Amino acid sequence: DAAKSIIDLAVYGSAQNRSYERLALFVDTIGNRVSGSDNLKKAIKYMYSALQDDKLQNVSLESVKVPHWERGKESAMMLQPRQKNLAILGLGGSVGTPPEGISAEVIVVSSFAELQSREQEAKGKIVVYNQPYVSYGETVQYRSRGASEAAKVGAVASLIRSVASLSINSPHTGWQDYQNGVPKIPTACITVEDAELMARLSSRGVKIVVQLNMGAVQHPDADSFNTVAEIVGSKYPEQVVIVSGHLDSWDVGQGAMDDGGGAFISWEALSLIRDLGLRPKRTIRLVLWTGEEEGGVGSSQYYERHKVNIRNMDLVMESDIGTFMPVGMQFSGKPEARVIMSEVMKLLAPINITKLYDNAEGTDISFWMQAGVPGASLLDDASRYFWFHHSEGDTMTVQNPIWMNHCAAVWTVVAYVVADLEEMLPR
Amino acid sequence: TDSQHGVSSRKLERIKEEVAGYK
Repeated sequence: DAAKSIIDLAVYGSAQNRSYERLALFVDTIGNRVSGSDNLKKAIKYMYSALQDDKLQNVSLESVKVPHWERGKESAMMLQPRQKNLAILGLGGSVGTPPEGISAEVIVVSSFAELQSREQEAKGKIVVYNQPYVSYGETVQYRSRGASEAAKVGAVASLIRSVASLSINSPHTGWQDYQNGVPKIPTACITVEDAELMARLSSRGVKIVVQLNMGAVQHPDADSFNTVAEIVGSKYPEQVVIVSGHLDSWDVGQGAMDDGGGAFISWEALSLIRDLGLRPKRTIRLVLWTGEEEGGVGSSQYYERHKVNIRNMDLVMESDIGTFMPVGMQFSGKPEARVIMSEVMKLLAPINITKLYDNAEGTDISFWMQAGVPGASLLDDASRYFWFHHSEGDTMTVQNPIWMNHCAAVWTVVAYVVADLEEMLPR
Repeated sequence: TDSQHGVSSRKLERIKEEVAGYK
C-alpha cells in the first residue's frame, strides 16, 4: 500500500504543507536567483546544507559553468507624442545602450512578416513588436529572435511586447539569442499595455519617439553547481529515476513559481519516501538544475557528464510549469512504457489525478528524452502560469500549500513506483 | 503479443499486477 501511504502522508498527514513552508523560507531568505549571481550561490549553499540536514544520501554539488549577465539600471521613456514612462525589463543576454542611451523614432509591427515588408522604414529606428499572445511556444519566438530580426533591417534597438497571457502593466523578462554575424542591439520587453498604446498611436500616423537606457553587462561565465541528493536503490542502485526542478530563476520576483515549486516538490519526494521508510529497488536522484533560464546550461553539462550511463537511466522527471493543482502527468516514451505509466497513474485514484498525457516537457530533461530515455513532467492547472512567468509577480503569493501537497503526492508516487518495479521502463 | 503495444500480453498483465500491488 505504498501509494496510499505516500498520498496520506503528503496530503493529509504530518508532511502536509511541508514543501510550501520550506519553499517560503527559502525564497523569503534568498530571494531571486539569476545565473551567475551571489544569490544563486547562496541558494545552492542553502540547499546543500538543507539536503544534508534532511538526512538524504550522497548530497553533492556538480560543478558547471553558467552565463553571468547583469541587468544594471534600465529605463525607457516615450518622449513623443507625449512623455510617458514605459515599464521595461531588459532581456537576458542583451547588450546595454551607450551611457547616454538611445533616442529614436519607433516603428510598430505585429509580426516578423510585417517587419520584413516594412524593412525600408525600420533603419535607424526602435522596432516595437506588438505580436498577439497565441501560445507561449509560438509567441516566445519574438522574445528570442526579435533583436536579431530587427538588427537585420537596420534597427537600433527592439522593444518586445511581454509574452504574457494577462497583464497589469507588468513587463516579463526572458532569455534572448543573438544570431551570429548580426549586430547586437539592446532589447527589452515592454508591457502589453504600452505595446498596444504605441500600436494605436502608430496606426493613427502619430510619430513616436522613445528614449531607452540599459546598463546591461555580460560578464565572463561563472562557476555554478547542479545540486544532487539521492535515496540509493536497494537492488539496482546503479539504475536511476531522476526527479528535478531548477534552482535558478530570473532576477525579478522571488522565483517561487518558476521554478521554486518544482524544485521543492522534487525535494519533498525524497523526504516523503525517507519518512515512510521506503527504499525502492532503484536509486531516486534529486537534481536541482542551475542555469536553466539561459537555455538548460546546467542540465546540458550534466547530460554530457553522465550520458555514458544512459542505459541505467530509467525515467527522467521534471516539474517546470508550475505547481498549481495537478491534473496529471505528461509522458514521452514508447507505447509499452506508456501502458505501464498508465497503470502507475491509476494508483493516484484516491486524489483523482490519474490522467496520463502525451509529450513530457522540460528543458532540463530534454537532452535525455531526445536520446530515448522515458520522460515525465507534471501537468497542472497552469492557466495562470503566464500571468506571473518571469515577472515581479512570481512570488510566494502565487503558491498554494494544498496544491503543492497534491503535486508532491503525484510526483512521489510515480517516482517511487517506477523506481521500485522489477524491470526498467521499456525503451 | 499485444498488437497495439508490442509487448507480451502475459508480461503486460504481470506488470499491471505488480503495479496494482502498490495501491
